Amino acid sequence: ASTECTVTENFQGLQAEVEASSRELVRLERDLSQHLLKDLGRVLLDQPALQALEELLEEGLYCGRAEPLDGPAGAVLECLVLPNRELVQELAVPIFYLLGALTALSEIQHTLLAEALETRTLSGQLELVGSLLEKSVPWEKHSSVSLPPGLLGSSWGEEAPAWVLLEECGLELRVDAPHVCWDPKAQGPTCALYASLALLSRLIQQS
Amino acid sequence: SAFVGVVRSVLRELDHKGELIPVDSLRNSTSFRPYCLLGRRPSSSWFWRPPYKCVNLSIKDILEPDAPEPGLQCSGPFQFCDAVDGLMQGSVGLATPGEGKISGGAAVSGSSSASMNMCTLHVDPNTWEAMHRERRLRQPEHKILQQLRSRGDNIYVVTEVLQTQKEMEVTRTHKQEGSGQFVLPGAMCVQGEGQGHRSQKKTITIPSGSILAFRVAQLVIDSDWDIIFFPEKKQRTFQPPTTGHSPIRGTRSWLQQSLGLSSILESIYNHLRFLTDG
Repeated sequence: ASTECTVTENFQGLQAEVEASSRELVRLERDLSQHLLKDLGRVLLDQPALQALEELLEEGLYCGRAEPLDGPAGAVLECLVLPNRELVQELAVPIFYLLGALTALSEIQHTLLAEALETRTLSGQLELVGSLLEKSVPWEKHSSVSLPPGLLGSSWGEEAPAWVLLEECGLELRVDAPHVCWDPKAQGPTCALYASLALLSRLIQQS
Repeated sequence: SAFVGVVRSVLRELDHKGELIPVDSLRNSTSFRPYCLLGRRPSSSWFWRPPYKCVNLSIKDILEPDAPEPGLQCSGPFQFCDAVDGLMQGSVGLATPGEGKISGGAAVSGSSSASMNMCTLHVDPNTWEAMHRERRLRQPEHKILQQLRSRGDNIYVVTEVLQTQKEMEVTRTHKQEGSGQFVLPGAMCVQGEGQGHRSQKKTITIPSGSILAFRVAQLVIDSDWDIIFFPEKKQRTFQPPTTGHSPIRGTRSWLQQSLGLSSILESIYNHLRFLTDG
């Protein structure tokens, strides 16, 4: 998607890239989705495993095969290979894209995403981040973006997971008249957060 | 985190243009010294970039003749004092259709404080000129460099850092208080009330010499080397190879899908791959 399409750098462009990169996940079987989700949750809490998995998958996509690996990274990898160790490209490409998005996030965000995977509370956060990205266009300019109260939940404040997820992207948030001070420097991490939430949500839908 | 909060707060004051890259954790705060080389994979997206990673090499490790890194220029010191205090209050009342009643109030307060001495250390642009003129790429190429080349990663060199000069303590507190009452009507009247509070205090110590933010320039490595201070988005450290697996794999996939002659094409593909490898 990244190399073959003309990409517009706005929210619609991001949505198109995410959609193109995750389309194949629709064909994922339920059992496999459940395994992937469980193992990705473990990888999110293990930074070296996340890095090792991304590197091995990159290598695997280059040569078409992936050698076995120990630990949670190895468990994810087993979901993506055939018995002869050939990588299933249709699955490996979206998971590689997801790992790329995850590595652009902080360790604290990984922990929160792992918790949200456990409680299956990703969809609200996805809507919230999507709404923010849509309203903050043009991304190159500072702006103040109000957040829809319906998407914030009852515990909107410094301790709320959605608050921390956005704050870790480099955004300044306000509790009263909930809004975000959009900073162009936060664009990369916020887009990566959106893509991570979108792909993980899609995996949850399939499971 | 408290560390990230401090770094952002400092950069808001000292770096309006956003030219410095914040260090994302205290654990990494000594990895980004001037002259250190950093690697970064090409991104799989148009919308974000992977983080810079320390590759445990300095520019002196890839150049000859072998010589220590030249000295740095220091600007500062800058003194930074940040104290934030805030209080928010709110209340809610709700009368239910059956004449039940729920009411409550809450207050959240937060504060953070930090005081620090910092300086910037940067490599004089003339130093880069002299290095480029006098020193050549070491042969054979360093093994780490070979690996980065084969992965297609870009390489950057740290040209400037923002560094603490004294050990400093950062404290962040967060307090929540709340109370509420409820009355539920019915055959048996149920009512109750409660209150509570929660207090959280985080203190971290940032050692002297910790790096809070850094600036990089991109290395370009061909038959010679060069430094690009303002790289374009598509600028690569290593020129992509003219032959490789990828175009063949793309052709293979397209042919298989279009014609369904997988077994015949498999052998043609293997033959082509052999030739390309050769």
